[in-house]
Amino acid sequence: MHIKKLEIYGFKSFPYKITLPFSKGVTAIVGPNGSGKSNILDAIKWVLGEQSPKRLRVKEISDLIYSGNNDKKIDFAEVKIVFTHDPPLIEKYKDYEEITVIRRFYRDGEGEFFINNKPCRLKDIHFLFLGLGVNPQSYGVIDQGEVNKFLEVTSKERKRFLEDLA
Amino acid sequence: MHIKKLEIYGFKSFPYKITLPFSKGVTAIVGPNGSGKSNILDAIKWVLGEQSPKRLRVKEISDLIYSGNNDKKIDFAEVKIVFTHDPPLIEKYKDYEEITVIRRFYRDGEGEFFINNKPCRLKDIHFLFLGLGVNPQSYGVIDQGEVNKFLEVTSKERKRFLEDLA
Amino acid sequence: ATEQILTTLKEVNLKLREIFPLIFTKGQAELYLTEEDPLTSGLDLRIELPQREIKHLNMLSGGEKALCVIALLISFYLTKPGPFCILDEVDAPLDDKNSLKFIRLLHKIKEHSQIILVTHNHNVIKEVDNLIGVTMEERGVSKVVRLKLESIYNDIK
Amino acid sequence: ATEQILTTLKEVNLKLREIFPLIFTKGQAELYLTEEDPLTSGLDLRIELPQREIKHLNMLSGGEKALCVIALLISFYLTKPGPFCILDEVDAPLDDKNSLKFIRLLHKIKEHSQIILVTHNHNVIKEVDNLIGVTMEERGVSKVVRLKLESIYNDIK
Ligand SMILES: Nc1ncnc2c1ncn2[C@@H]1O[C@H](COP(=O)(O)OP(=O)(O)OP(=O)(O)O)[C@@H](O)[C@H]1O
Ligand SMILES: Nc1ncnc2c1ncn2[C@@H]1O[C@H](COP(=O)(O)OP(=O)(O)OP(=O)(O)O)[C@@H](O)[C@H]1O
Ligand SMILES: [Mg+2]
Ligand SMILES: [Mg+2]
Repeated sequence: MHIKKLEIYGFKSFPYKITLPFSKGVTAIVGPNGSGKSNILDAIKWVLGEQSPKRLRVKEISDLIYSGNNDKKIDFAEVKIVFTHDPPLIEKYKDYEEITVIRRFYRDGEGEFFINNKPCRLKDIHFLFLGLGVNPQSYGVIDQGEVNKFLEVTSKERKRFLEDLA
Repeated sequence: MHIKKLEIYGFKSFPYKITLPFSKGVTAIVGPNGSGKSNILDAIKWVLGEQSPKRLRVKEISDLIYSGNNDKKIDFAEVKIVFTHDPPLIEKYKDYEEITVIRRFYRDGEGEFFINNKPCRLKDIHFLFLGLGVNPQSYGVIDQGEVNKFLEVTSKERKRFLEDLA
Repeated sequence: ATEQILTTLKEVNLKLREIFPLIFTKGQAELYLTEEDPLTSGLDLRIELPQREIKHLNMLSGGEKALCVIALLISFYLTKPGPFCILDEVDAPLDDKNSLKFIRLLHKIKEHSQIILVTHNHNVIKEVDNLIGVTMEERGVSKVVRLKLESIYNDIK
Repeated sequence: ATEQILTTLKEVNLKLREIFPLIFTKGQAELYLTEEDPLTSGLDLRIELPQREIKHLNMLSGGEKALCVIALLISFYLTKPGPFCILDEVDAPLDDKNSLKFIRLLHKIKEHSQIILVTHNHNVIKEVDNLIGVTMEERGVSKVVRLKLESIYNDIK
């Protein structure tokens, strides 16, 4: 299983819909300071169910929606992620070669979630990713400037990573 | 006034005495990871009067003394710094074209301080550097990994930097 | 659950024994539980480097700390490959030699795990499989460009 | 003391008005007191970038934050030059273009202040006045080598 595609619209510095194809192996995202690289990683974390404003580098969740001088009025932020699902890992979706998850957030505070285009709740998304062994707070997601965090947290917090693994 | 020379002996990863000539302008210290670059900056902060183990990246002050498999038994750490003093800034030392400060620390916990080879106390060193406008905790000393600290501290802490300047 | 933690710990340490010396020549590292009971215990790391006494991890340099974390990350992924791994400029503290070691180690786990990383480091960019470029031509608006490895390389030179 | 804080703040902001747009094209930044009384007040930074709304500093990227700090540092040193300035890998988050801006700005304050910096960045190394090399040939023992600018440059290529 791997990420096949990511679509971002209205999220942070992306007022226009962009599509990012991903493939297996090692992919580097490169570009000048402030161009939007970490914002792409935030989009992935968010669609995987991340809820903490601090980990998404915003004060309030509404700051995730694009705001700028662009005359286009952006009402909502949406991220779509497409995973390959061959061989199938989740019983419920065994007939699907791909799994698509969409997360949307409106200015009025409403949020919407979809799995394979069927509306669902955030809980369902968490449940799905748990089954796939995917967790935006796992030891495999290291934020900018936090590489030494594993060594600097308390030994009890560090053990949580081992439990993730077990 | 600028740093003319630095001598380090028995401090952190320097069991043998080394001499570092410095000149005006911009000097870069370069070398592989773990080679001792930040240790040189720690030596400068320490001889300027830094007392906090945390800012010197040790648990206890005795960790400043070299410890390794080297058969040479190192009993103390010593750092000597030589400043130019032309035109003279400090009345007391107006006849000296250079000012030399030495700081020493023995394994038994004793510390010794010298200004122009005359024994003095830590208070005298602090006083001297205050007069020269030198402070190891000023906004002009930025530790590794702490570049964004100025933006991330509280606004009251940030104001202290402005007071430094005033 | 206790059983599982102990077995996993043993497996990670086995991998760490293999990976750590690739980063720190003749070095050794080991994760250990701070108390008897695995359920309430903490987890610490002990490191040995030849002819050096590492009394505590804070003595390590900025780059050495990052290398330890990378060695642990790879050992975790070799023990239980997660579907993907997302790294945002973890190579920033590394020198030329170690940034090459970093990217070459990542290739060891790419068989089972997809790796997405952000970097400014040319040593790393040269050795990845795919590149995605991001720019901000119009102020405040991010755009994505599909890059060919050779084209980015020409820009840099 | 109150008087002094207010005058110094004005002077720093004057310099910031000159320096900030050199780093962020058409950008503006200003330090301001959070309360009436300068003695008890805090100090905050307001930033404007063209066609962007910076609601709070946390929206800035890692590199943009470092550039703000560098702009402030230079403005402080232009207001009251301290005898020296010691920077340990502050350029680590910067891309190629901005690391060149960084070292060129440092040259603006070197007239009155001695600058000592640690870096792994080749763009920066190329533009300094003096180089000091540090190595650890014998395990655990640091040695210092006087480097000629051209010699380090050959190593890198
Ligand atoms: N809601 C938003 N609307 C518009 N722009 C936003 C929003 N949130 C963040 N930004 C912009 O995104 C930019 C930061 O992007 P990001 O952190 O992804 O940069 P980066 O490419 O990772 O850069 P670096 O290399 O410096 O880390 C900031 O300049 C910020 O103004
Ligand atoms: N008291 C001591 N005795 C012997 N060695 C020490 C002592 N204190 C620190 N060291 C060694 O110094 C090394 C770290 O040096 P330093 O932090 O200066 O590296 P650096 O050149 O800044 O590297 P980086 O580029 O990774 O930041 C460590 O490997 C540590 O073992
Ligand atoms: Mg970033
Ligand atoms: Mg260092």
